[in-house]
Amino acid sequence: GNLNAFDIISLSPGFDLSGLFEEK
Amino acid sequence: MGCFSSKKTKYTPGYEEPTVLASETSFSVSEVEALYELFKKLSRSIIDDGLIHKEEFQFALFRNRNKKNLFVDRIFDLFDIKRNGVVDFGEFVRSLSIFHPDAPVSEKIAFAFKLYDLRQTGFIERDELKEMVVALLHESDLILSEDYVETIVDKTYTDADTKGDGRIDQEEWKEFVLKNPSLIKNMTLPYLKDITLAFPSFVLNSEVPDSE
Repeated sequence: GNLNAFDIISLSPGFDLSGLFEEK
Repeated sequence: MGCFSSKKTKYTPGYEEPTVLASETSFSVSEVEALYELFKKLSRSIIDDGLIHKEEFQFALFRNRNKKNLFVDRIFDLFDIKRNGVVDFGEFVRSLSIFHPDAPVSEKIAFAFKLYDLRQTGFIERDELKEMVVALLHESDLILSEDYVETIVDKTYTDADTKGDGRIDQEEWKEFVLKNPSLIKNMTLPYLKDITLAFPSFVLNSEVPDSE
C-alpha cells in the first residue's frame, strides 16, 4: 500500500501527549 | 517583626502573565490559567522546583521516569525553547499551543519537521528517518526485516524528496504533509479544547476576568 516511514514513526506512544492531562 | 499577610500568589520560575501568553498563542486567558494548574502539578511531581524536568515529562506520559523514548526526548527538547534542560511555564504554554486544534497548520508542519530533524541540520536525512523507524520498531517489539525497513525508507524518499538530493528539506516536507495530512495528526491534541473543564480549580485562582 501507501505506507510510508513517517506513518510508522507516528505510531510511537511517545507522541501521545494526552498522558500529561491525566489525573495522577 | 512585621506580620505579612499577603494574598499575592507565589508563582513558579518562568511564570508569565496569562493575558500575555493568551495574546501570543491559540489559548484564551482561562485556558492559560487552567494550564497553569496542570503545569504546577507536573512541575512538582518529582523535583519540587516549579519547572518540568525531562524525568517529570516522561513520568507523566509513561508513569515511569526512566523509560527512554526517542520521540519523548525530541518533544521535550523542543518544548525546552531556552535549551537549559527544563521547561518553564511560558515554554510549556507556547509549545502546547502548537498542539491546539486551532493552531495554524503551518506551525504544526514546522514543529514536526524540527522533531524529525534529529541532528538539527535543517534537513531530514535518510539515516535519521531510518533511525526513527528502527526506534519505533524496537519500542513496539515489532519485527521487520532490514530489507523491508530499507524498502519503506526508500519508498518514502522517492515520494518526499522531490529534488532528489537524498534529504528532505522544509519545502519538500511541507508539500509532502499537504499531500498526506495524516502525518501531522499527532500535532493536534483535541484535549486542549477542554482544558478548562479538566482543571476547573483555576477558576478559584483566577485574577483576570475572562472577557471571551
